[in-house]
Amino acid sequence: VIELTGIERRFQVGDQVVAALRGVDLTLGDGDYAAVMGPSGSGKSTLLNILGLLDRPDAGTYALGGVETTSLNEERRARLRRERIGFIFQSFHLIPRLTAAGNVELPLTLAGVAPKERRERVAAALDALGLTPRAHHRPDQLSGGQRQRVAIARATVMAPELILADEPTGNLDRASGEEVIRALEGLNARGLTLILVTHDPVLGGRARRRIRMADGAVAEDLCA
Amino acid sequence: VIELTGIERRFQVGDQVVAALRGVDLTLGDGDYAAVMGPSGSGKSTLLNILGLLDRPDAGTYALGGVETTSLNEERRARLRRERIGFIFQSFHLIPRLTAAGNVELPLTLAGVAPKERRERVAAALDALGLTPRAHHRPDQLSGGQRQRVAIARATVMAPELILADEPTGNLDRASGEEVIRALEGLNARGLTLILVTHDPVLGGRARRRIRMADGAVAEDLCA
Ligand SMILES: Nc1ncnc2c1ncn2[C@@H]1O[C@H](COP(=O)(O)OP(=O)(O)OP(=O)(O)O)[C@@H](O)[C@H]1O
Ligand SMILES: Nc1ncnc2c1ncn2[C@@H]1O[C@H](COP(=O)(O)OP(=O)(O)OP(=O)(O)O)[C@@H](O)[C@H]1O
Ligand SMILES: [Mg+2]
Ligand SMILES: [Mg+2]
Repeated sequence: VIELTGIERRFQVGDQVVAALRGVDLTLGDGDYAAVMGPSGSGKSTLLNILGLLDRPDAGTYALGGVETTSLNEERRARLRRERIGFIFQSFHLIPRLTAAGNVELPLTLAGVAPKERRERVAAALDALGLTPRAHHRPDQLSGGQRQRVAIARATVMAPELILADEPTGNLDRASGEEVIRALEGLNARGLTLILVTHDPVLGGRARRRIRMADGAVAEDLCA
Repeated sequence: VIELTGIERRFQVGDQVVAALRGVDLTLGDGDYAAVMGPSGSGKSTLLNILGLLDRPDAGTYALGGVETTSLNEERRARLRRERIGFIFQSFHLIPRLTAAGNVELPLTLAGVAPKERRERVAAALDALGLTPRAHHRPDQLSGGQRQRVAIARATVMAPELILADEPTGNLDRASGEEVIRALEGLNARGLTLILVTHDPVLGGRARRRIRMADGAVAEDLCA
């Protein structure tokens, strides 16, 4: 369902060029469960942003569900992103003026889901992540780990076909982290493709597919 | 050097009151090395914010280096904070328009350190955390772990007497995390008091003093 070929991504800072991705090839099937690991700065978030249609490569192609995405216009990419992808950002990107419940509800509202169904799905998503007592708190009234869980609830409430999670347990204790992973693995068991970036080798070891990055390239790509 | 007595902190959200800290007593000596652990939402960041003079308790007292801080006015608290405390935030709080070097330099400039010495100290702090190649990148041009390391460099460049670190390795791979901990432990070895909030039990196990929080109170307080 995911096919990356020859992906390159460079950033310019002043007169310096950073080669964030230097030729990445990657193929994943429907329902795969992959962990992407590697040192700080090795290109994991850059890779995820390209997979999530949030960024375009400077070279190479990306086919998602058979659709060649790099040649699509912004509007079609945005629609594909909304309809098919749930993204959990390394820095959460919650909407400050909305409550936890409001943040989780937003993608449902944008997708035209009816109010009664929205309320039920938001309640279920918050409950699955232990957030019910904090539903009416805004992000600045939440702990770091609570914000992270809101970001996860928002990405999963639409049951997208692809979930991209950038360090989903970085701010969580062992118990909350396990709850999150169980929730994400539950979605994967129902057919969703799951790609996690993580620094936690215990978490990485649970994935069936393990991809290790170094310096903008794939150093290792194994099936467990 | 730190004496907390009967610390309470409550937050109001709508008609709900959250008891973030419910009566915390804590005494730490000069040069101590403590880890604060506990579930997401148990009050760790709230405790650190009070220790860092970023927040005031609703009840109880906090003496820092013999100075009773809760009765001081805002201006004196701000000065004490600038002069004595280095804070590494769970969400970094870097200044978006400044580069990595600019962010690290800021506390030195505010303290009136001369330009030549500032440049040397910034270069040393960046180098200690592997950030030299990214000195001229702004936060939005850095990876998550690089931003975290800039936050650490900024907090430590002033060699404050107290360092408060809220999950300093949450976004770092094992190797970068060890570099950070070595840098922080090096400062502690030179007499700085170090308090880390962490979800990583390996990291927590290195501290000489281990404090576990649950539901806004200290559940356990051990010397290793
Ligand atoms: N400004 C605020 N307004 C309302 N509630 C708050 C506020 N700040 C924190 N809280 C609540 O107080 C509790 C403690 O928050 P705190 O940030 O100290 O937790 P924590 O132990 O640092 O958690 P984590 O490990 O997730 O970072 C949480 O339940 C949180 O929802
Ligand atoms: N917008 C940008 N402009 C310039 N350089 C960038 C930009 N975004 C990322 N980089 C650089 O590209 C490299 C890869 O960044 P990326 O965020 O993908 O790393 P990462 O593997 O996610 O790291 P971490 O584990 O620290 O989150 C880094 O060295 C970073 O400094
Ligand atoms: Mg990253
Ligand atoms: Mg916290």
